[in-house]
Amino acid sequence: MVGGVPGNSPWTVSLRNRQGEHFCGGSLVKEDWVISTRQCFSSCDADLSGYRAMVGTLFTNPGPNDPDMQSVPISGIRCGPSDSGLVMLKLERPVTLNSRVALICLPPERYIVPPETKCEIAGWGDTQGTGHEGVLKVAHFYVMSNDECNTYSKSRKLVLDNEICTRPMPVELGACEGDYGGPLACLTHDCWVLEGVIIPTRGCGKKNAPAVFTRVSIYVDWISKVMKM
Amino acid sequence: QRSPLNDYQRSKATELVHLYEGDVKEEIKEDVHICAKKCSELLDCRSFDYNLRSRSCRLLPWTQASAHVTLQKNINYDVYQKKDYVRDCIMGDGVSYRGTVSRTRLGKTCQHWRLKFPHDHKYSPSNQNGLNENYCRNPDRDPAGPWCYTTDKNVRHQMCGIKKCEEAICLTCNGEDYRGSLDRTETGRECQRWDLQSPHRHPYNPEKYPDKHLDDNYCRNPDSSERPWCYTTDPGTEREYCSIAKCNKQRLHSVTVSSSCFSGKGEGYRGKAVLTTSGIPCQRWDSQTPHKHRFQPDKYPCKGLEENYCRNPDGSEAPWCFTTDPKMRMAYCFQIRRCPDDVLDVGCFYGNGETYTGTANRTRKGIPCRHWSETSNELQIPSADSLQENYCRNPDGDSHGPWCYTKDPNTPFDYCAIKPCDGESAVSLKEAENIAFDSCGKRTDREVKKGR
Repeated sequence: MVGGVPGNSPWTVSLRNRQGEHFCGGSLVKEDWVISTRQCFSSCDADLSGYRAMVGTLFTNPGPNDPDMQSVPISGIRCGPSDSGLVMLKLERPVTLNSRVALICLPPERYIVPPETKCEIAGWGDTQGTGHEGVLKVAHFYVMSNDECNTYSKSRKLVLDNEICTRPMPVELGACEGDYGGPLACLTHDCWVLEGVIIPTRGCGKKNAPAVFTRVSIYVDWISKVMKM
Repeated sequence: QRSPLNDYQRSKATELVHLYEGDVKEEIKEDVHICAKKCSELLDCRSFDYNLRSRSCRLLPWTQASAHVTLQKNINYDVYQKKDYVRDCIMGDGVSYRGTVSRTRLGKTCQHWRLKFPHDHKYSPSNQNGLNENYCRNPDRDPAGPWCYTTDKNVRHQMCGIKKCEEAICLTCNGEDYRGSLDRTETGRECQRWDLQSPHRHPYNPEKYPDKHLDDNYCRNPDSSERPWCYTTDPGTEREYCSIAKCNKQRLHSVTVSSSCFSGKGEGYRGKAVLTTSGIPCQRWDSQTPHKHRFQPDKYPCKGLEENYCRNPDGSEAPWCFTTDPKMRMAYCFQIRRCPDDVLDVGCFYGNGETYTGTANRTRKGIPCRHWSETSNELQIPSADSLQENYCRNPDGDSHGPWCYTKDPNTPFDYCAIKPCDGESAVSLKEAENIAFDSCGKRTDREVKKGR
């Protein structure tokens, strides 16, 4: 995360490869289901034995005796509808919810987040020297309508209906390598709701440029169906 | 510090079934290492099966190469066979070779060792010397390897030409695909089994790396080293390279090469992207500044390490590069488009496909659909006339189009290889209405007390 501050995001998941290295983020939507982005995985039937989801810690490299850390093997991967770029990861066993680990709500189907809604992103990704290495960082943004977002690009449509935009910030602030797959969580009716998923885009935390995320509400029916099955 | 298991080749979740086995073999309730030791001490023991549930083994006088014996899948058993009987290459001069090759290098049939015709000789089969049938053997330690007397009265004996394990399977590229059965390092040290943590502890548990084929104690290259290697059974030497012959042709077999997008992990990506996802220029592969690294192009000939292009020489998640930013060693190039892995679409559908009545019956990944009548109907979809055969349908009004239950247990359902007829499907969005959430999305936000 470029810019931002150390923070608490109990639904943000650190995805770890076989070497135990963090490579992407995710969001805990059920005790045994995590949402992330397709770009982080080699295929829709990737062999994920040895891959793990880590929750409950604020540190990139928690010590073995970190009392709150939970690390659970990933047992399966389901790819979302082709245009979604989403994946759902099944955990081998449910994680235990507590003050450090919580579920994030899913939005209503096809819900549009009103402009100016306060949202935040979270992740353990690269800071590009902006400080607070090795801990979870969060950054706040405000939603912008897609129509307004598209005015930022003269040449082509910047965002599609299945994407969500946040308002440009006057400072360098935003997601970077290692944050992809993590949440854009917005506060609605006193609940944090997973409105977007961080996707790879050119550049990290560019100032005065909107940030684009996958709009989760378009895929809530798919998410529910996967969890039901 | 060698394990007695080093003399055995394991076949997981398998049992050896003899057609006329009867009920003669005793079960020994022992640890697998003790079973191996006991089998090694018995001349007529060639293999043993290990029952993972009862933690016991049966010592067997046959192998998969014996008559009336077959290997069968059985998740309760692992079979361990003596390498000398199942390896199709020789170690050293091949004195211990007990395979079933029975023709010479020039194609002549071998004479049975128990026969003295057409060629009289001094060798008599015994339990110790392994002179069974007419198999190639090396009872006189001929440096050229196993041989036999031939059935051609004009040719008394001939070499069998069985290759040494170092030469039997050659290396392409850096030997990531090497699946041969060499189990010694270039200095002659015996390899440690990958499934053991002694004498050297290591991260390469075969269960964690099923795609790396970390079989027994054979030389492998699971970490994109320059060539296959292994941990050694010598406590003073952790790991060493193995000496394996190189193939003439050097190309990667198991990757799809493309330049406009990347498939799988992108090991075959040969495009010209030179920036990381965040836009940092990549370091040239042939340079060691600002980051020192081992991926020198001349040592990795098949990885396409030209210029400063994004590549994946080490089996990472996607193409990557060392960056020109001294503070960031490496970064992924996630901005490269991923090649679509969908199968060709069959026909099209309107709206969300609820009225689709076509005959597409495979998912977008090509997995065959299950018949609707065979499913346990997890989604409690009411039966309808349209749910025929195993055709893709949309009985639950899924906004992403027709789908089906699949025959792949890892994919309970998936969308079909059908595209919307009207191009981009319209997404209807809803304004905020009455929204209610239960216990999710809550957290304790603690005020940070700023001390001095």
